[in-house]
Amino acid sequence: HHVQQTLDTFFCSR
Amino acid sequence: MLEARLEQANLLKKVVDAIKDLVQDCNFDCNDSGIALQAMDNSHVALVSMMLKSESFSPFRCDRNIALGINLTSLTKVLRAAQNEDILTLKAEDAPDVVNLVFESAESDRISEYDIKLMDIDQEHLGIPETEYAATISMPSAEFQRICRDLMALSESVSIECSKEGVKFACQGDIGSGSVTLRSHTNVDKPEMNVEIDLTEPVSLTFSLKYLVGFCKASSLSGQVKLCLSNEVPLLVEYALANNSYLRFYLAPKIGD
Repeated sequence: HHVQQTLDTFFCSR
Repeated sequence: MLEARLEQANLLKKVVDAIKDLVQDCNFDCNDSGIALQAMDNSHVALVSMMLKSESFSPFRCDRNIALGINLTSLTKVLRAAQNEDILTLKAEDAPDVVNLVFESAESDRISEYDIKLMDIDQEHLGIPETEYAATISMPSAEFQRICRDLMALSESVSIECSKEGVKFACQGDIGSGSVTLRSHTNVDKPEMNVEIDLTEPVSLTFSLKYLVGFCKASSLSGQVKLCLSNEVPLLVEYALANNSYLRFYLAPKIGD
């Protein structure tokens, strides 16, 4: 099965 | 104070309709360049980014930064009272408790006025890095919507593979598998039907169809949709609006097998 990634991995918090 | 007048309420009605199932409470950040919104869904899988430039309004006035924290369900209830063709004016004070919406019928002398109570929303603001995408696909928004809906009947996920041959949307499910392949295509009479594929390197990524089908609620805002992909980064789905305004969605990819 595929695992859903989250955006936190890619976009930094400002 | 903010005063922003839209020629047609339709634009805001459609934008809110396209995002209300993804995000519930959001800040509409108003400044002299326009009205912007950025919000993630609860599971941090998808992000919506809206920009309505000041040029999309006439007139537009906003002296200082104002964040309007609005519950989209409440906004939807009020916008239902506006006819598509109504002139819509948004108004707020500098430190507002409410946002004021006025709907004016161009044909009759009917003026309706609503106030929505504002909320304090402590929203996480994400920095989205500038990305040179490996593949950019422009296609009819209705075509993208149809592909996503058709493939969702078979599977939860779709792989989007972009190569010199074209772009292939493929899925595998319990009952079988399916795919749709599009190649670059120019329709001189109907440019909205064009398929344009701009590729610097082949890309293959897998995404949740549930989210893509949700993004497609924005299809009525623009005849074309732009998909931007690079390996191992979120997909960008963009609906361009008039005056450089836009509605963008970002979706994190799925990995592994």
